[in-house]
Amino acid sequence: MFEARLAQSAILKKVLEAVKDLLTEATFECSDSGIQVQAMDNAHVSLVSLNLRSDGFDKYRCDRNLSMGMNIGTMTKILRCASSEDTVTLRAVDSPDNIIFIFESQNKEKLAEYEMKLINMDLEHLGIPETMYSCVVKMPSQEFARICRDLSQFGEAITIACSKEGIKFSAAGDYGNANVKLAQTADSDKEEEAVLIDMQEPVKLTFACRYLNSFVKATPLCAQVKLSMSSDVPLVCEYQIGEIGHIRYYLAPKIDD
Amino acid sequence: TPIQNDLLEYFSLI
Repeated sequence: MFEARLAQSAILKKVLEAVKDLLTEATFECSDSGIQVQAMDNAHVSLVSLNLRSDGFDKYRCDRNLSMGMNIGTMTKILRCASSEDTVTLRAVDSPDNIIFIFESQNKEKLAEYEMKLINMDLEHLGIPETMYSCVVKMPSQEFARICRDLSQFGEAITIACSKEGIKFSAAGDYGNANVKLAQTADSDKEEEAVLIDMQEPVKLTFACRYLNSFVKATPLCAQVKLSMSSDVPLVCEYQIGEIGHIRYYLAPKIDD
Repeated sequence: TPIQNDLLEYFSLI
């Protein structure tokens, strides 16, 4: 028996919105410690790594480890049927063909059940080596989303250059070029508005706008985003999910031919 | 123009 309950479906709704552009299907691995998803996009350029800890749920029970293949499009449609304040419960038997989503309104007067067929998927896991990153930047997630959106108008790629002075995003295309520089905030009262740079050595990397613009769909999950970069390794773009876990996106850089 | 690298260049399947 697997059962996981969240007091408000809003978190799960936001998680689905944050992955649906990149993934069509994904395996949800459920164990005593929580729910994990690791999946690459079809082009093998980016990877989504989602971790929801069991202690972050209002109720969590997982008698046997389960790997449930889910269609992300269908799951997104089902989650859109829930109000943000509804309680959501995921339920499956030990060797499931289906998973049930149960939405209960706050006043308990409305109870909705949606059953979704699971799909058989080959489980492909990637070994991600422990990496000490040259630059780790924490910045407001809305600012990052804004910069990705703005610079996407100028080219297909954004170059991120990070040094002690700050972080610079730039894009160039047929119509011109653009760059946005953010300095490290000196003494931000509000943690959420801070730009913090932890730099061992400067880095300069180029990434496809298309993927960055998919990652920033996670913006509603967290006020801050963490970008970890080293020369010639994938970018890690991380959003905390309240007290329950995190979503990390890995993105292979564009390299000079 | 820079070309898009594959994630599998960095991470291995396990």
